[in-house]
Amino acid sequence: MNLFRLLGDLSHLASILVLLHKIQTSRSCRGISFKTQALYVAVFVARYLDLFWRYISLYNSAMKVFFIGSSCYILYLMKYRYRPTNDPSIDTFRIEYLLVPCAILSLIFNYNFMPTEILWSFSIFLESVAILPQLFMLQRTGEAEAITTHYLAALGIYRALYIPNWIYRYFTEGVIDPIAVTAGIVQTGLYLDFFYVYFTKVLQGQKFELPA
Amino acid sequence: GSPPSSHDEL
Repeated sequence: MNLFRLLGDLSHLASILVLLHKIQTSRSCRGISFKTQALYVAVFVARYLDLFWRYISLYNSAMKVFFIGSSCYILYLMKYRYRPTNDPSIDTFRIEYLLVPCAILSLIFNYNFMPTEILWSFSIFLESVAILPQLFMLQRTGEAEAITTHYLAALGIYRALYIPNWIYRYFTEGVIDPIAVTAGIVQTGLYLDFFYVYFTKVLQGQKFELPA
Repeated sequence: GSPPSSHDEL
């Protein structure tokens, strides 16, 4: 564990708490893509079910349980408790365009051709693009509540912090994980446009609005 | 470097 990874994980944790806070206090999931949230459930289940056969640390296991549990709970809130506030007509990204390529990529790029490793690769590839339905929705509506942008910023910062973590691990431990690094760089890249607007507008107290 | 097979990251 190093500081970059710890702060990255905490940022990931914070993003989920911010999202839960937004939904609970506004009693609404307006502006949140159900498809992105469903993809995160798939990502966490595919990757973290290894907690039944691989023990790393209490920290690692507790985080895995939290990510699976909280993502399922968010899906429940969107699908049942606050269903009327969820508008599927603006959540139109076709997720099969993400699922199918990620499935193919995971069959080609994995560290061992066995179900658990293929699932791990699949989850890494899927996570890197899971935010696209959400960003697509943002692009369509052209604006977002400040709290939604804080959620997205924390989520983007999480993966961005993993990059210095990998560089640090390369020099201190000599390990490199080409699948995670490639997908992680792609994932962080997807946030660059968003980050630009977030840091130049939202953090200056302006509304998050995309140019028409 | 070699790839970590332990998947110790989240």
